[in-house]
Amino acid sequence: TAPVTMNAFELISTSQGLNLSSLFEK
Amino acid sequence: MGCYPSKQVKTPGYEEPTVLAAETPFTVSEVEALYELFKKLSSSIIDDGLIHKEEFQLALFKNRNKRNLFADRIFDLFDVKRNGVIEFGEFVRSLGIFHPNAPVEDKIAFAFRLYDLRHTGFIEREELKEMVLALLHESDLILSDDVIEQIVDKTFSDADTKGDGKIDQEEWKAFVLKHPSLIKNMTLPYLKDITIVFPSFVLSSEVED
Repeated sequence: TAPVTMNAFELISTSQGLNLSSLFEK
Repeated sequence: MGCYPSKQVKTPGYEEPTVLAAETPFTVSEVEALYELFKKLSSSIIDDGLIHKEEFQLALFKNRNKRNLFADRIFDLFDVKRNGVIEFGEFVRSLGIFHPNAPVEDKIAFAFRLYDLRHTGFIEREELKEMVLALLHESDLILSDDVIEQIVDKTFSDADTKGDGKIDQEEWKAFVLKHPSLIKNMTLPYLKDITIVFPSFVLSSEVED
C-alpha cells in the first residue's frame, strides 16, 4: 500500500513549522 | 582621561552587518535588509529587539499560541545562547544556513540537529516516530498504528545502514545525499532576494556592496 513506501523524513519535512518562508511574508 | 562618545547601540544582541556578512553567505546590504525583517519580527508582540517564541510562532503560523514540535526545534537551534530569545546575530547566522549558496553539508548537519530531539548525537527510532506522529497531528492526517509503524520501520531500516538501531551523522548524510528532497526546506530562495523583499531598506542602505 502507498503509505508504507512513504519516507518518514519526507513526510516530516512538509511540516509548516519547518517552512520558514512564512517569515518573509509582509 | 576624556570621555568617549558612546557608540550608537541599536538593540541588545545587535551585531555589525560587516561582521555577520563575513561569517555568512549574505552581503552587507542583505544583512541590513535582514535587520529590517528582524525588527519587524522582534517587535510584533514585545518591542525589545529580540524574537520571543510567541513572536516566532506568530510569524510562522499567524497565531502566537500555535505550538508545533518542529517550530520549537527551529527556535531552539536559532537560540544558540539558549536564553529563550533569538538575537539578531543568531538570526542572521542561522538563516545563513538556509541561503541558497550555503554549503549542503551545513544544511545536512543542521537538519540532523533538528531531528536529534534529545541531543544524543543520534536520530533514534522513538524520535522519528514522535516526529511522524507530530506531523500527522499537525496535518489532521489519520493513519493506523500499524501503518505508522511500517513507515517508521521502513525509513529507519533504509537509513540505519549499520543496523545499530540509531542513525548517526554519517548515515544521515548518506541518506540525504540519496534523497536530496529531504533538505529542500533547508533552502529559502527568498534569501537571495531579501533586499527586493524589503525594498524600503535599499533606499536607506548606508553600504554599497
